Amino acid sequence: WCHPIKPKFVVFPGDVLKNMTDTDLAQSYLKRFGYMEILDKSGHQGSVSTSKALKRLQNQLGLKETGHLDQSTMEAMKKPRCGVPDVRN
Amino acid sequence: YQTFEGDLKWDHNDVTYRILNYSPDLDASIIDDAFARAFNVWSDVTPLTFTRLYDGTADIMISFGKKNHGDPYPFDGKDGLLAHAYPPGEGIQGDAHFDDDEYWTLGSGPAIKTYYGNADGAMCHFPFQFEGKSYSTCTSEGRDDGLPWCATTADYGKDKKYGFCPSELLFTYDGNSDGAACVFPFVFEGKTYTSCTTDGRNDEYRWCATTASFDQDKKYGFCPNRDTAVIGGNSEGDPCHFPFTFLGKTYSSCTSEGRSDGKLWCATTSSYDKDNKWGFCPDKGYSLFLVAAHEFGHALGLEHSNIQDALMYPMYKYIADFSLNQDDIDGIQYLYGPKTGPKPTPPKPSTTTSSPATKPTKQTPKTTPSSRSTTTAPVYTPVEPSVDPCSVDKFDLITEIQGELHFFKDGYYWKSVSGANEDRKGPFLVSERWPNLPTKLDTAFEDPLTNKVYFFTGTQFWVFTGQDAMGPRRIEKLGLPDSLKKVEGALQRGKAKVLLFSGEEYWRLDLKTQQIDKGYPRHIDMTFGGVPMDAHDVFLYNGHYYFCRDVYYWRMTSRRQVDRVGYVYELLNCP
Repeated sequence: WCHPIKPKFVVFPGDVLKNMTDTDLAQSYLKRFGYMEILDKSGHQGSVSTSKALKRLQNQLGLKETGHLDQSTMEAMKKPRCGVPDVRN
Repeated sequence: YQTFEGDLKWDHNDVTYRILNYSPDLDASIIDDAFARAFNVWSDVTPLTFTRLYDGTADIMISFGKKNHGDPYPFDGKDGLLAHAYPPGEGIQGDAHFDDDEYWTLGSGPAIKTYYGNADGAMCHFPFQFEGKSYSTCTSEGRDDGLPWCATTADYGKDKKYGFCPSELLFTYDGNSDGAACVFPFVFEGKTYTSCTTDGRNDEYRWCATTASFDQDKKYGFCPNRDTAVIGGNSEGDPCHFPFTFLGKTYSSCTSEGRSDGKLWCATTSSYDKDNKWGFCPDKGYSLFLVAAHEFGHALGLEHSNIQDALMYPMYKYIADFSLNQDDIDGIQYLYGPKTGPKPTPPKPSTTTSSPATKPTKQTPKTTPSSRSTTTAPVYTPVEPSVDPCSVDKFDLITEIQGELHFFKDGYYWKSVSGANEDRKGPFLVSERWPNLPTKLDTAFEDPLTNKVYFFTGTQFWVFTGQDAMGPRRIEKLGLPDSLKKVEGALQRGKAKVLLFSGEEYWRLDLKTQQIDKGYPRHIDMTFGGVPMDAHDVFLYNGHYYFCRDVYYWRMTSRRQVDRVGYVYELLNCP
């Protein structure tokens, strides 16, 4: 048995993925789809913690509400989707 | 369901729309039809009517674009964001934009309408036979003018039905040339071009001149995508070049090497290392109809729903036989009310005394007893398909049983045979062949020595000898840790060992002792480099190890080298 091959990842020209880390991807996703900036009852906009934003996302997508960046949440974030934000603000 | 703040809605029921441009992926008539059907989804349940305008300003302006396409929300290349739309209102409000870096189809692979030929514009039939060879794409074989063509039935030799496939040699779209074909070579700003180009444009659309000199005549059109063309990358519209070299290695098929996202790509010249020209390989694509129906929901005033089966759920999912979820109906009727007027009635069969209408009866196949065998193998009859296996994006489990690959999903299974140029069989009911198993299964394997089949779900497993089952038993009985939630994959090693996979670890089960060997678990990465750590299914097939994640598989040789990445539906012999 030979030694397993270590994968080598390449940034392809024009590729927008740019090898983002899961945390970077999550931050950008939460912001892009309206989970980070929430309007309160008085109409003021404020930031929420990543954990709260994740819980809200998990609730919206019908996932287990852990508040953590677990595997099912990451999988959901990588799925093809509509670009309209999920959270009204 | 949710509506936009302030319940934004159109103040009139006769809503207008206009299609501003077309995608090179589909014929204009297919795009027109997809949009019309998408509007019908909403007009079927509300008093809304939709009228198409061909000029001027419509309520809903529809366009295709890439990346920065003129509003503050750029698209992101292939996959990821597919489209977006604005809530009702003036200006950009109400408009719907579709990302043209996606491969737009009707959701189940290339939808290629033919031109000319003798098939009256019928769609290509893939695969088709021509002179003893099977074709799954358009081809220019058998022609000396280079025009790609396809058969519109399964066998060209038998039916002789064919048409030409979209290509720049046949026609262009949009532009100012009324669909004329490209003229090669043509001159643009003093330079000679022998193929379609994106030069001179900042929207990445490929174009050509329809006379010998654009500089002189200013006549141009956009090039339709050939079905063999790559999607996105930096060579949109060019075909893959096989073989090609990448990091010094030669590839003769699409690969996911070099990518962390598992997407299949190819180089469009003989050397990626030298030219850096590449694109994604065509896949099933996204259903323009389904995405448009969703976007038009926004354009009518609906926000995203958190009901997973609702059309307004934000994630894309292909559904062959689409119907609106009650949540979508409730949402749109909250804004516009229910449809008024009489409901359409289904046509009734005409009956005459000489030809009475009869109910169709179920026909029982006649069986002929075999004279060669005194024992009869059980025959499992396919049931009505509940789901198209070719559109399943994640099977519960895949495993080889008696030389046939079995694909399980929600209590059904399908079978396919490697190398057999035939459709898959099924679906069959799992309960008919392996009684009393739960609907949801995690993994299974066949003991190569005894032909017993082991099934795992959650923390339980069953062992079947024919239809006789032993179990359920708890997986701890095998020596697996009681913290283990499920077994997700199995690889037979020799005749008495099986590797059981869960998460990022695996254990080796001794089938004779029915116990896990010492020294386990081991980390997958230590032994199986280059496969995804989050594979939800692992199985052995034809001497190769397969690791599946969603619709992709990573195939590994017995020397533990990944030699292919492909789509699971290839294993199912899907068209």
